[in-house]
Amino acid sequence: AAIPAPYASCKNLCHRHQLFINFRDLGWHKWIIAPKGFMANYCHGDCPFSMTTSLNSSNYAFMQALMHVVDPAIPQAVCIPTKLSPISMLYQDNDDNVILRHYEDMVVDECGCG
Amino acid sequence: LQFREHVFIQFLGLDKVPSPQKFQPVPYIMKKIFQDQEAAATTGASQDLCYVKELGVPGSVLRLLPDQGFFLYSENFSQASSCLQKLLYFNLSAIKDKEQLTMARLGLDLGPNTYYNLGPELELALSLVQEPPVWGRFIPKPGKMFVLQSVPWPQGVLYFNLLDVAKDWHDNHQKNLGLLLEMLVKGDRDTGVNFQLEDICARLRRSLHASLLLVTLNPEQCPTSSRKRR
Repeated sequence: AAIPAPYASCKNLCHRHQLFINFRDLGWHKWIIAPKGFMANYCHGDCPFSMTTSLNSSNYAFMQALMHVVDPAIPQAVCIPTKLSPISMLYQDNDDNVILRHYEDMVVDECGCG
Repeated sequence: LQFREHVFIQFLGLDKVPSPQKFQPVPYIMKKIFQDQEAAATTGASQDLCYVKELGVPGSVLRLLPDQGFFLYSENFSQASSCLQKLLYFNLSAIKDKEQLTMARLGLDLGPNTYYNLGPELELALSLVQEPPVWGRFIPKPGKMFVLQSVPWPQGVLYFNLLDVAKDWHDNHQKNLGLLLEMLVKGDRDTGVNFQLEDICARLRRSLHASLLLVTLNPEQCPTSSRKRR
């Protein structure tokens, strides 16, 4: 029989949260030509056992969530990025070179329990 | 934040936070490549981050190096119609040893390509500087000449493929002594308009702008196996 898992409200469940990184906030606008910032996002939220079957989870997260119910000393599965994408950056270095480069895994597209 | 910033700066392949005095002009091609990548990221289209389709070469990093050379003046110009001589120097130290050069394109911008600035035909010569300058000798001894061509003026931007030269410089930093650019006026016989040599050369010196566009491939980010698969 399914073990009654504590009810978790939707907004607390693991999902992607918006996070726009504005390079001006970091003082990097003085050397980054473009973009002015980018939507990086982040993952946050609970991974209760009841949701691991639907929350884009991995098998071991399922087992970990199951074991957490049996023995709470075992930590819950955690909310992590499951799909990431790159960004391109145009910036100037200390030798006045203009550089165009892509950086992998800078934007969180999807989250899941891992 | 300082510490974490340093980590991110290293991640960017830099050793410290850049503090440029003024932004260099960004060439059209780099803006276009950047905008194409932004558009692809927005639509979620798959991108091959190891190939620069706009230039048709494998690569993951583009760099535009400004010329750090200087004009050379010597009384005994080799020829009466010699207009300008410039040492062109590009600092390749930003390129890591593990990076492979896949493109090195020299751009010589001779000024606006408009016919309001009609000028005489020019002759352009590019030579490698293969010996360090000797004290007291104004003009470095030109080595192998690899470009000699006539250029109707105004001409806009001229491009030259420097891949072999840049690879040699990248493999052996001491060899990078720059290039010698010489420009002669081929006279005004064709146009029939009398040109004042000095004015022409002064205008050319003012408008000349040289830069080197480099594309490199980082084998750690772009293993050649994926290249073959593609």
